[in-house]
Amino acid sequence: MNAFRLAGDITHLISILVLLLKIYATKSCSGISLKTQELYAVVFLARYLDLFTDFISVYNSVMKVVFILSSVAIVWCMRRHRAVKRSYDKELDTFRHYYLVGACFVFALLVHEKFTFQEVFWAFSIYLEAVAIIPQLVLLQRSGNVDNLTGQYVFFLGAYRALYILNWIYRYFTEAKFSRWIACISGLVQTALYADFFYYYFLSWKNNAKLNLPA
Amino acid sequence: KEQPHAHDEL
Repeated sequence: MNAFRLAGDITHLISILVLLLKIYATKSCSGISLKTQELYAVVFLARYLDLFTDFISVYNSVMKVVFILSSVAIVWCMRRHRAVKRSYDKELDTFRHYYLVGACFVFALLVHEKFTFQEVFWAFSIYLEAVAIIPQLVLLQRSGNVDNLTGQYVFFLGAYRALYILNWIYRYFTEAKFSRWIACISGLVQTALYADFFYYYFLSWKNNAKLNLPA
Repeated sequence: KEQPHAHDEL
């Protein structure tokens, strides 16, 4: 494992911790899209079907369990916890995410590495992860101003994607047989979705101002 | 030699 990938995994973990911290400390999930969180839970459940069939490393297995449990816990909190549920911006979070699930699944049936149960679900999870942030970005755009922790949450998620691209470039040059075009192309699409957010994030950071997304 | 696992990333 190279430093870029480790840093990518760590920033991914930090983004989840920031989100949990926000929900726990403020007992509020305002500014957070339940739809994006549901999509992430589906992403991890579909991708880590290999948890019991393929052992890669202790690190790998532990991270998989952490990602599954934390994503399910966040969805549970936003749906069931009384105070948290009340703060949910339901009327702003109207993106039809079921279409994304359907489209990604059909796409996975068409484009995959092997036509097996696990491989189709793996490809599905890669495609779905690429677009899962869309409901969150739409919600932020609609609400206009973004609170600190929510901004940091999205920032760390974006950083994780950017670091994974550096990891692939590194692996491409250092590994003999490195071909994973499904993950790489989806990863590029996913990172591109953050470009707009990053632009305004750095602008607010440079001007030391609150993060505002123009409508 | 064993092939490296295709899905070794998270």
